[in-house]
Amino acid sequence: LITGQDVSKVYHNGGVPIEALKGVSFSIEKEAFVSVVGPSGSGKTTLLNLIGCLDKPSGGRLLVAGTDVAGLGRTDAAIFRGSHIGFIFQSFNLIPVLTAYENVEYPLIMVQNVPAAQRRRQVQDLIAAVGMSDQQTKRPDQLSGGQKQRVAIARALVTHPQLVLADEPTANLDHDTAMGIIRLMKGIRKELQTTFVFSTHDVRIIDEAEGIYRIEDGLLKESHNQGGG
Amino acid sequence: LITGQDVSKVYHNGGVPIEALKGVSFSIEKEAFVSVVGPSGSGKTTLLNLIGCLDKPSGGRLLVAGTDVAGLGRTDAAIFRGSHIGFIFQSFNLIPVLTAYENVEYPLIMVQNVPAAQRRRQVQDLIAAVGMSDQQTKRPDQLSGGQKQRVAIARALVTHPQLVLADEPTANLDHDTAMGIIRLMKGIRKELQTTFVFSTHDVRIIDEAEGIYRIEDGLLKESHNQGGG
Ligand SMILES: Nc1ncnc2c1ncn2[C@@H]1O[C@H](COP(=O)(O)OP(=O)(O)OP(=O)(O)O)[C@@H](O)[C@H]1O
Ligand SMILES: Nc1ncnc2c1ncn2[C@@H]1O[C@H](COP(=O)(O)OP(=O)(O)OP(=O)(O)O)[C@@H](O)[C@H]1O
Ligand SMILES: [Mg+2]
Ligand SMILES: [Mg+2]
Repeated sequence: LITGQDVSKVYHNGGVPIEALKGVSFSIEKEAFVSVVGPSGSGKTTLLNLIGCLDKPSGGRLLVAGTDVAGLGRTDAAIFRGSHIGFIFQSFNLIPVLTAYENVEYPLIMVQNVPAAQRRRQVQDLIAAVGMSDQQTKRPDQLSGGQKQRVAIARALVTHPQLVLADEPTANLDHDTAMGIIRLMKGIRKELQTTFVFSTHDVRIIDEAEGIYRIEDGLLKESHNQGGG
Repeated sequence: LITGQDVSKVYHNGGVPIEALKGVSFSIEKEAFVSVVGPSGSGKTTLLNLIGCLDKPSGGRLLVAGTDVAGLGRTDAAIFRGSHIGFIFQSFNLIPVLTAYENVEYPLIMVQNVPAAQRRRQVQDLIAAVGMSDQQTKRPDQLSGGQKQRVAIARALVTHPQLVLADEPTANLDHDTAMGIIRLMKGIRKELQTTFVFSTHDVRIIDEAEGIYRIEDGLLKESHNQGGG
């Protein structure tokens, strides 16, 4: 589903250029359930942002579902993202003025234009699946860290995307809640043939991943498959 | 150092009142290195916010370093906090317009009025101790998740507080970086007789904690000590 050829990213912020990715090449198949691991600051979020069309590579080629995403203009990138990708951000990025329910509903309105009755079913199903039914009328500032994280997870999954990019999705979750989320994702992967790519330090996810890609200092150090989970 | 007697917290936000803490009683000694654990939404952040004078209990008594913190007015609470407590927030709460260096320096200027030369030494020592020397001129939006977390850690420790409240301080850190942070904190606890209270799901911290307080649904379910680490 995803092929990267010598993908690089350099941040220019007025000072010394920062090479976050120094030319990585990789391939991730459809329906994969894989994880990118590596030390803090090694380039994981950068890589996910590029695959997810939230940023552009400085060099190299990046194909996602057959599309060269580096070549997309801003509007086309947003349309492509909305049609294919669910993203769970490391910092959640919930909309402060919307309730938990409305945050999850948002992409169905703004991006996919789903009819109201179907929309309601899809939102309620995902909110229940992440254990947030009792909390759905709250705004983000009224939720705990792990509750916000679960709203972010529900929002990424509600559009039934082809590809889910999950940046540290369980960092704020206790063991049982995290395992529930991992099971939910495995179920969705099986039922909807969804591809999941995680960036994570969480051994609970790493243990379930069927492929591990290790990034260190902007370089892909190794990748290998392990038995299915 | 900290004594809580039947501490409760009810959030009123226009709807049904939320009982985040339903009367917890506990005691934490000076120089403790302990952890509060529990499911997502169980009341951990709420408890730390009360101990740290960032919020007030709805009921009960809470003594921190001999002071009844529930009775403090806003200004006195801020002064008490600045004089005694370092807080590592679950969402980091860095100041977006300041660099990493300036974020760490901030409490020394605004709260403790430390002279420039001494201030520079203290800030550089902590920034080096959390492995952020190379990144100190960046603003928060130019840092990775784990890098922001480490800036938040340095900022909480730079004032040499009597009590450190650390809410999920290693959630975004890889194993080696997290172990380095835990060692740093153990060292500070020994050298400065600092008390550390963590709220965490991270077994790496739980394994090092010498006391565990378990919260579930706003109630303290159990507390017990385990061997030193
Ligand atoms: N401002 C608020 N208004 C209403 N309810 C709140 C508010 N803050 C927290 N709560 C609720 O109080 C309960 C406890 O929240 P708290 O943040 O203490 O949980 P937590 O144990 O830290 O969870 P996590 O592990 O997910 O960070 C939760 O159900 C939460 O939704
Ligand atoms: N906007 C930016 N400007 C400058 N440098 C940046 C920017 N964003 C990230 N970086 C740098 O690029 C490197 C990689 O960042 P990235 O966020 O991809 O790391 P990460 O592997 O996700 O780390 P973590 O595990 O801490 O989340 C880091 O050194 C970071 O400081
Ligand atoms: Mg990251
Ligand atoms: Mg919390």
